[in-house]
Amino acid sequence: PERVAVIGLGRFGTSTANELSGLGYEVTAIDIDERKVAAAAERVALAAQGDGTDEDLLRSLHVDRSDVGVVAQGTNLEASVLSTLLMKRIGVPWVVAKAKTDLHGELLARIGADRVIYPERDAGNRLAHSLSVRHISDYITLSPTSGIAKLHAPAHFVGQTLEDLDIENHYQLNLLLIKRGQKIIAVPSYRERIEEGDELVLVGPDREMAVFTESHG
Amino acid sequence: PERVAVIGLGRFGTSTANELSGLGYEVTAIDIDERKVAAAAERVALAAQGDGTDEDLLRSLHVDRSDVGVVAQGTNLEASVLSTLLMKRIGVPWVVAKAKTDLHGELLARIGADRVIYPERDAGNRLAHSLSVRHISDYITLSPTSGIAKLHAPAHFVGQTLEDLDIENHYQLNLLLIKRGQKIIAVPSYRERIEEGDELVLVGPDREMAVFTESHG
Ligand SMILES: Nc1ncnc2c1ncn2[C@@H]1O[C@H](COP(=O)(O)OP(=O)(O)OP(=O)(O)O)[C@@H](O)[C@H]1O
Ligand SMILES: Nc1ncnc2c1ncn2[C@@H]1O[C@H](COP(=O)(O)OP(=O)(O)OP(=O)(O)O)[C@@H](O)[C@H]1O
Repeated sequence: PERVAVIGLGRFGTSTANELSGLGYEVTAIDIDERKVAAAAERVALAAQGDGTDEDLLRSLHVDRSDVGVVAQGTNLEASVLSTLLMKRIGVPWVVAKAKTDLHGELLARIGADRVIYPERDAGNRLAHSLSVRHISDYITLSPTSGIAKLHAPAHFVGQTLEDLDIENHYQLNLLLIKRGQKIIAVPSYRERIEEGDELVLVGPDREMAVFTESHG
Repeated sequence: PERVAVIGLGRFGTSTANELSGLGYEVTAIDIDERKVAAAAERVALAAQGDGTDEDLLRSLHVDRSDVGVVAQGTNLEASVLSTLLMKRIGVPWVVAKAKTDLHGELLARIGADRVIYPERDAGNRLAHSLSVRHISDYITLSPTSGIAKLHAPAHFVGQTLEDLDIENHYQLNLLLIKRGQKIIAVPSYRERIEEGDELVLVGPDREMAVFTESHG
């Protein structure tokens, strides 16, 4: 997608708008609070002060031509639902909305949100999974009991080859790739030697991941 | 780690406590609000009503024996900082705290938090990265311009072998693994044939990931 409209510049909306701008998207950011608009103006293509539940405003800002809409205002449930409905109505193909509660999220899904995000709940989930693998900053869930995790290579791995380490047999985990500084070594060969500072991306059952980090974290 | 103490049962704290309990951890959950405690009691090992800034309370609940402490109360900055400091003081080796603002987070880091979490900001970040790969529900950042993403196999991939698809050369992306129902095929062979419903885990530059999904999303 090229164009993204973000309604609401709280922490979630601001982070979304800024990151998307950094990735090269054309971002239109709307907030009812002039100071939020001013703060965003330096980072996004177009920052406008106004009410995200105002259809005329959205059309005048060409939100109908956006590829993606993000309703990042979550406290006012009615406004959040209205903005979501409006964006779908004026033809935005993919609308993401932030929800504060399950009920709020269900409501958003029913009126057309293509994806609902629960930042606090998702963060708790991720933290729970990453706690068993304490230096993990990222985790992808594959199933309720397994996933992909990125973590720092244990100290005593350094200097050893993948053949020596035989991760698959010793730990029932697969090493998918090594990140070494800026370099990414996908599907490393058995001759690859681990270096200080390497980050390993492993896949496997949570239990095995936990065993791995507890003995090597 | 085996034992985790969670102070504050908002959405982030509740999700952390519940998910950790589900993963087999012994969770002690503390909240000043009796109703939150009652709601958590069915899911965690020990739920106690009380103030997370009360050292005697923490010691009486054996929080000093926890492997990890989570300060999931973020609105009251002073209490959040106090709880964090206390947990470190009584000997909890790894303390994670949630922050509402950068300043709050910096404060927490300075007084000893081992990790600070910004749920809203992180969610905005993830959304930004996943928007360019619209069906992605998970993403691991490897660098500011590349990462690992899990996404549904494009329709026209179905029935083709990895050799036919030659993803590496056509898309400058590496296929790390295929998730097929409950099965995980790590480092798939070139003879592997894509099936309907397969989820692909790819790694590469954001730009290439975006090209891939825009032409195949
Ligand atoms: N009707 C509206 N139209 C446009 N912007 C709005 C509207 N109502 C509120 N906002 C703006 O939305 C932003 C986010 O509001 P919200 O109350 O959802 O905060 P929040 O949920 O705490 O956000 P976050 O958690 O992402 O920091 C605020 O900057 C606010 O000014
Ligand atoms: N001093 C305290 N000791 C223990 N629990 C507390 C204390 N102060 C607040 N709490 C509890 O912490 C929980 C989370 O509070 P907070 O105000 O941080 O909510 P929040 O930041 O909106 O949470 P979330 O965003 O995770 O839903 C509440 O359930 C509240 O009762």
